[in-house]
Amino acid sequence: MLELRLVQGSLLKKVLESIKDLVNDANFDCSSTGFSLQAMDSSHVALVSLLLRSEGFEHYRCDRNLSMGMNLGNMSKMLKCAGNDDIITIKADDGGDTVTFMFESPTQDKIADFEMKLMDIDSEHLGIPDAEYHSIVRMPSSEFQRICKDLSTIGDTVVISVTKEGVKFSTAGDIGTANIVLRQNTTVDKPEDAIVIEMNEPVSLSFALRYMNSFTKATPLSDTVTISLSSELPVVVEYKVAEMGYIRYYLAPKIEE
Amino acid sequence: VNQQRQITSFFGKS
Repeated sequence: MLELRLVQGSLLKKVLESIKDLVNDANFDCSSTGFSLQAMDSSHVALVSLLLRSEGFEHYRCDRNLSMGMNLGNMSKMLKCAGNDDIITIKADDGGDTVTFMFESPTQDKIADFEMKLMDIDSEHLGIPDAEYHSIVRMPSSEFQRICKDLSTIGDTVVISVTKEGVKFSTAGDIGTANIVLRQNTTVDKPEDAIVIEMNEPVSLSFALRYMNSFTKATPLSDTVTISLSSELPVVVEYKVAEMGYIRYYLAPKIEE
Repeated sequence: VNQQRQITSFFGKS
């Protein structure tokens, strides 16, 4: 038996919007730690890792570890039927083939049940090793979204370079080139507006902008984004999910052959 | 030429 009650139901709505375009079908894993998901896109270039810790739910009951295969497009359709202020409860029976999403309005005058069919998904779980990253950049998520959107109108690939001067985002295409440099800036009124560049070693890596743009669908979840880079390793683009967890996107670099 | 790598060439099955 599984019963997870999330008072801030809009978080789950936003989480789905952040991953449904990248991944079609995925297993949601439920354990005493929390509600989690790990899935790759169909071309195995990007991986998304989601964790919503059990402590973040108002009520969290998970009698045994459960893996539920869901079509994220269908799940998104159902969650779109929840109001932004609704409390969302996820319910499932052990060994059952459906999951129920219950939406309660804040005033308790409307209660809706949506039952969705589960599916069997053969997915391989990858081990993500702990890595020391050469450079870590924290910036406003809206700024990162703007940069990815702007650069993708010029080229297909972004080169992200971190030096002691700052972080540079570059692209090139048929019509020309573009370079955007951000310098560290911590003298801001609000901490979420800061640009913090932690450089242990300079690093420069190339990534497909199509994926970066897809990651920025998570922008409504968090005011800030953290980008962790190491030579010849996948980049990690992380958005916190309130106080309860995170969405981490891993993207394999383009490497000169 | 920059070749797109796959995530599976960095992270193995757990």
